[in-house]
Amino acid sequence: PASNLGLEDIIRKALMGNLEE
Amino acid sequence: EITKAQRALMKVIVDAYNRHKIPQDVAKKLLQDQYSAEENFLLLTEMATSQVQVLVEFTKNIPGFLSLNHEDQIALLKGSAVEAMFLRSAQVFSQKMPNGHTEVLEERIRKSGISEEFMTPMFNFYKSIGELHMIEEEQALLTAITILTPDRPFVKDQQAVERLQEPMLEVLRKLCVLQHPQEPQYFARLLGRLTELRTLNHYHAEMLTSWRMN
Repeated sequence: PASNLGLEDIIRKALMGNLEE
Repeated sequence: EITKAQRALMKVIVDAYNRHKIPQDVAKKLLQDQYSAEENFLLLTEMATSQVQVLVEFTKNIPGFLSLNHEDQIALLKGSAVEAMFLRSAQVFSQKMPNGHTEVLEERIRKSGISEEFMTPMFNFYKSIGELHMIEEEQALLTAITILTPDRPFVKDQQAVERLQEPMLEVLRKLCVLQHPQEPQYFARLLGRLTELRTLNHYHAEMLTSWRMN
């Protein structure tokens, strides 16, 4: 799930638009 | 007077601010009772992750943001994530919540292993935000302005960020004059909260280290 990714990983993933954990 | 273009800009920001919120099911978990310190910790981690995702979705709607250099987009989001998170949770705390909810939330945070010396400045900030009684437009614009802070670490093209932040500041200034005619210092007070937010940034880094240790 996203919650154990680092802050920057979550930001990059969300910026690219794929949000699934 | 707020121009037509400024009104349109404000509407885009406020609509995005309302559209991108923490999903109801995640937020509801905060109010379920009886969690251990560990479960509180995991819950707050999940909340923080969700808030960062919501922050990015909101930020994508800020006119001009996606045309910034990609690495600068990352630098701005990374640099403002903690501040935007506290700004948003401060607004949640200051909303009129059904009685008891604020106490449950406060209790939860106090029992999650966060050290006292971090707790006090955080709740003081929530109080000072609450006292401002900001309207939604002010909250949304202040969040956008926080994200578009040109001097975040690793931002290369600061002028490009300033060109995006300037119109936001201008609209917010006019809005404050219209909304708070009897308080000429209101705009300055809002910007003062951004300085307070920066100190929370420092506390937050320390808090994470102490959290990891215990």
